[in-house]
Amino acid sequence: RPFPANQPDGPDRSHLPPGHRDDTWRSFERLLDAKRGTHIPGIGDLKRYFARFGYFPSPTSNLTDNAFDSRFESALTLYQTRLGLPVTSKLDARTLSQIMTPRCGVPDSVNLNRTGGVQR
Amino acid sequence: FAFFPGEPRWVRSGPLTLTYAIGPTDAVDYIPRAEVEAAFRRAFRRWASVIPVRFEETTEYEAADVKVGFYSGDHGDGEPFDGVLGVLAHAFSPDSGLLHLDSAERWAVDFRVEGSKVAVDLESVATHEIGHVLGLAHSRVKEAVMYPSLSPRTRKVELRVDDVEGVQALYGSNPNFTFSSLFESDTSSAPK
Repeated sequence: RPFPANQPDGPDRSHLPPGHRDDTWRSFERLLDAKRGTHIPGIGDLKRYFARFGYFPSPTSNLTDNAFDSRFESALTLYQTRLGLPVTSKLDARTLSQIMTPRCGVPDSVNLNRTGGVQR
Repeated sequence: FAFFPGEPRWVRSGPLTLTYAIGPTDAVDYIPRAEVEAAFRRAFRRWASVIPVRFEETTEYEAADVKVGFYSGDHGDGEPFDGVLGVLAHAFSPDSGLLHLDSAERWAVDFRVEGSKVAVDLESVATHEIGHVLGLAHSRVKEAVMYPSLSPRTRKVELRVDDVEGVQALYGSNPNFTFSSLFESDTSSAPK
């Protein structure tokens, strides 16, 4: 079902950074407080984000669905560990804030061959 | 700190000198080219102060070891830029020497002059990307220059212990460098 992001009793967004209408990753804020077992529009985009930056083992995996499944949870946990965040395995405000922060395009994983153009 | 797979680094016989060139800056014509050059000069100097590597600016772009350029969208290296914020820049491991900045960003060299809420500090990003050019991957240390993210209107240009130890593991130490020259707060947490 749709995430109740715009309802009065929805998630507390006070910890998220102020946004800008052109911000590439601003739409991720709708995922606040999502956890395993939910289906939310936008999770697929976040899966592709994680794949791009080295948190899914294979970038060719099916990353189009919006399920917060165990593979996504593993990627999220790895992200929280690598970025020095509290490991909650949830899309808490601090984690989402970090995800939405502008960053370098080089993947964080140092084990994948696509990292940083080593092959080029 | 972390390295790329295989720990690639620049290798030359004798003292290591790398040339760098900055491509056209028309995409950021709201910043005088001289100020773009000055920001990169400071960024390269910071790394050179801790390792025995010299960086020389050149106007011969194609022949330069390190090629700096502003690009937008798909620019032919398989890693298209994505517009305002999101990905700010990327660079490639040794000895590629490619350092690309997203021209869609509102780059700033002085936040007292640049008022945009989404302005990104050019020197901070340049310092980070030069770390990749030298062979450093992303660090988990939030204070380190090599941490992957940078908020708008934030300046992070000073190398931290983690950055210095990483790059010195690749190239050795500049004989003139001492850890006491880093921030006092940084040296107090140095493990060695």
